[in-house]
Amino acid sequence: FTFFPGTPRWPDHRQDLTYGFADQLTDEVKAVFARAFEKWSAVTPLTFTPTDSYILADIKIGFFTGDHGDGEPFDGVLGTLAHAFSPTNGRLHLDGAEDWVVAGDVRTSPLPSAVDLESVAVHEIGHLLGLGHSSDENAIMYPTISSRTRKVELGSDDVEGIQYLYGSNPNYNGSTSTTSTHERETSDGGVRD
Amino acid sequence: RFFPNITGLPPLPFSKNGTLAPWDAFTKFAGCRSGEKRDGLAKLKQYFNEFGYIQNAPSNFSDDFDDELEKALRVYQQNFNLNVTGELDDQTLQKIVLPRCGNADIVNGTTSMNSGKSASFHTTKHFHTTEH
Repeated sequence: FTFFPGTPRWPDHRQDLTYGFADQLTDEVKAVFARAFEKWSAVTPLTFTPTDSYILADIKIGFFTGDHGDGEPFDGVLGTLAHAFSPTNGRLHLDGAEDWVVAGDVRTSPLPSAVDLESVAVHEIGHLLGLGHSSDENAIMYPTISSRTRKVELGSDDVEGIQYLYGSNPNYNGSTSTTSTHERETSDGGVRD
Repeated sequence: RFFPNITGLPPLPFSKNGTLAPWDAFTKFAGCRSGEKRDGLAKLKQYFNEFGYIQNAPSNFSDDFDDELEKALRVYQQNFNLNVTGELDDQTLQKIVLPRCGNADIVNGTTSMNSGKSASFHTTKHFHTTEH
């Protein structure tokens, strides 16, 4: 796991965060983001609550196409899928040109450019909270994801990284759905962090 | 475009307008190595600049496979656990053309991912986790 330069994080007095949407989205799409936030709140003391006020929200989520004013234009179908800013900026932008799948098994999609929204949302929330990209291919914070791929569970690398920043959720039982730290260190001689 | 139901997806051959993804054209550089010149290589340099692998971008990149591109390529290969060849081999190109997050892998010249981990960092963490 890595952090942004200077290791920015949400301060202790701002750990109950709100999020809002720039667009009129269906409840089904909003539910995708709710599930994505739950992945991170399950392992940290952070909480995430939806709000109707986009302006006042700590985390501002929007779908944009092309040049949308932040100096990082989107490039149409596939290529760059989304980006997010480091704490405490709170902006999460997704490429509105993508073919976002919000339900069903994206792996069986007849559309080769179909992208699983929840997978990308979990990754981008990691950036919002302070994580950079990881070289661990099992980690959510690995930079690439193929189309028609679903990857929504935090890896042990993600959990170690985010808990370094915020500590653990008191209810977290220490298990992740991917390879455990012990297993990984056994397999590679314990060299990697 | 949202697809709430997977069965609602139209059976198109590729993207909805039939064009290739933005970086698919890079596959034509397969086998390209230092010292060569290929049309469009400047776009690959822009890609590496966008994701932090080439700093201090000039106003126009050249189509030359120069030392700067080779260096960027080596760091990229290290970050993505690829064989560090400094060449545009098939394995590397297959990774480059994948859809990805727009955030840079290297921010403000501060290396991250595999390429930024020093030996001392490894050692410290290793002892820590062993003790634990």
